[in-house]
Amino acid sequence: MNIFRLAGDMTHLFSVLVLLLKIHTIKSCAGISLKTQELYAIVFTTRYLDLFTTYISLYNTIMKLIFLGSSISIVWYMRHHKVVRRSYDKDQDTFRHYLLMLPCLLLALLINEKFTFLEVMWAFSLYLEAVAILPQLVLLQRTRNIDNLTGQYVLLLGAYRALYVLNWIYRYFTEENYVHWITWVSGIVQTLLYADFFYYYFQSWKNNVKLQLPA
Amino acid sequence: RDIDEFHDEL
Repeated sequence: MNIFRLAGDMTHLFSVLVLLLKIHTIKSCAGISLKTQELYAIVFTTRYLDLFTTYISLYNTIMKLIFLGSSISIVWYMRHHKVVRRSYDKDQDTFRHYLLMLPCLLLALLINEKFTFLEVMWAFSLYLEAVAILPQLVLLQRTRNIDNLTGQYVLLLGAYRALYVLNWIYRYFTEENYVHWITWVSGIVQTLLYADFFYYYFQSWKNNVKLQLPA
Repeated sequence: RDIDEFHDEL
């Protein structure tokens, strides 16, 4: 494992911790898109089906369990916790996220590394992850005041994606036969979606004003 | 299968 991959996994882990911190200690999920969180729960459920068939390392297994458990529990808190769910911006979070799933499934059936159930589900999870942040970005655009934890959550997620791109570049040049077009293309699409948000995030940070996205 | 064929990334 190279430093980019490890740093990417750690920023991903921190992003989840920041979100859980917000939910557990402040008892608030204001500014967080339930649609995006539901998509992530589906992404990890469909991607980590190999948890039962393939052992890669203890690190790999533990991280998979953390991402599965945290994404499902975040959805549960936002939907059912009697205090947390009251802070959910339901009226603003209107992205029809289920419409993203069908095209991703069709694409996975057409473009996959191997036409098996696990491989199609793996490809589906990559395509869905690439667009899963969209409801969150739309919600950020509508919520005029974005609190620090929400901003940091998206910042950490974006850092995770960017570090994974560096990891792929590093692996391509250091490992033989390391070519994963599906992972790369969907990962780069996903990273580009964050780039627009970051532009405004850094602008507001530089000018030391509260983050406001253009309508 | 060779280990390279498995998805070792998260």
